[in-house]
Amino acid sequence: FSTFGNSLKWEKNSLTYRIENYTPDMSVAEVDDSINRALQVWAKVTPLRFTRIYSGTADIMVSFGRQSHGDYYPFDGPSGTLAHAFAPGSGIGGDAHFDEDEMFTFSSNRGYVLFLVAAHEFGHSLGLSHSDDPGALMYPVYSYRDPSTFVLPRDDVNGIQSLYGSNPS
Amino acid sequence: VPVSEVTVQDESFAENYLKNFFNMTEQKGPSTRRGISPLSKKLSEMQRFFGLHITGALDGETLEMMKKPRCGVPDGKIAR
Repeated sequence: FSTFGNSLKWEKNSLTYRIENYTPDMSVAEVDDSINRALQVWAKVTPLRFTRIYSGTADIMVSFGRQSHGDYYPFDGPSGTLAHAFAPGSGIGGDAHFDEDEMFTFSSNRGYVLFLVAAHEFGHSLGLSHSDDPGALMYPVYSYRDPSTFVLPRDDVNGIQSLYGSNPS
Repeated sequence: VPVSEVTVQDESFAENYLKNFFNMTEQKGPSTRRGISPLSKKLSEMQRFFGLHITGALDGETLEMMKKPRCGVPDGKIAR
């Protein structure tokens, strides 16, 4: 695993998130569930806790956009880049953006499983950079895994616990 | 003579990829004419990261990896 420079991390364990808009590829309930489960992947192994808010600015703002979407890092159309997220910090820090030109799915291997992409992006939101371990969630290349049986790989557990410690409960 | 499997378009694609994800800067001036080129250095860095055969040259295996769907955060770097 690797972290951003100076072990950049949140200096609090209670974080908020907000879903700003939705992809038409999936139902609202499916998006909500995918995002929530992606955050819980990290909460399970750390003291971090996530609360959803519906207005105002959250620590982690989640949105779908295509091409230029307001952050000077335009998406590239179908395929290529699927999503990106910013390291912990104020403002745009922690925010996760998903490329609307991709086809996101709830669990099918036809398209990209939003849960898997989001779990990876939230790793960045929490302070993890890319891993060179091909089996790690934080490996930069997408590979399908069954979301119903997903277990956070050891490399990612070690990475996130190096920043926040383990789950006290 | 081996037939090249890499097109001019592939080279341009690879340069953009390395600029985006491996912090490759523009090649300028005569200093790039000597020694190992920045492109070759960055290709080696990328091949090492992904566990590919390290050649420093753009080959089919490297190009295939570059074209896989991926996250848009530069590897090992903070997007400033």
